[in-house]
Amino acid sequence: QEIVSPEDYIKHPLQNRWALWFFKNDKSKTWQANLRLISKFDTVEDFWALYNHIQLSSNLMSGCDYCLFKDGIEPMWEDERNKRGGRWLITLSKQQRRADLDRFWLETLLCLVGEAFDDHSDDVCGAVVNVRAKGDKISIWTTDFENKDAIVHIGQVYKDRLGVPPKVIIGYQSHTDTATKSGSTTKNKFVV
Amino acid sequence: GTRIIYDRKFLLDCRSSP
Repeated sequence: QEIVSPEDYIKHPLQNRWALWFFKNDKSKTWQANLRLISKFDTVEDFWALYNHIQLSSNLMSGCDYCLFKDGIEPMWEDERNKRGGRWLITLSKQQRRADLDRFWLETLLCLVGEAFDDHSDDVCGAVVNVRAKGDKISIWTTDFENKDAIVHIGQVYKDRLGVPPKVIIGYQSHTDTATKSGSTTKNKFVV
Repeated sequence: GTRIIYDRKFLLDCRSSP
């Protein structure tokens, strides 16, 4: 008789249930109508089942986004958990789509579902990848731009996990500043 | 309470298991 360990049949639960969203830029529709929920998951195995099934970011058409957010948080500034928040923003050069985009996005997903920021993970709302012709962007959204300790910890761990060289600075910007900016750049509230 | 934390190696190892 073969003894089967629970490891072999019980899925590994995640701390949070997550929702993956897809945004496709169709100018004939409203912004909200272009945003679709793909699926939710709350185990490691179901995360991989979903990830293995969908297109890599680098294969998406320009103007598309993936958003991974905690269940109950919508991937928009207006959500109660986002409206006082902000994001750590990684901007990629055009050349980095081939070299880094998919690797950085997967690393971002692993940071979220694995709760890589310890107790500061509670400040995380989600993450977004924007595929754009002028340069792709990846960001981790947190809930309150005044929570400096949490934000700085998240930024340091995230930068390390992505393998961003120490001399390269990444910035955290509040959604309010991003929404009301006048030029093409938003001022950083924090940098690491 | 306790937080369920998985490091990247564990998560990546789970990808290839059936």
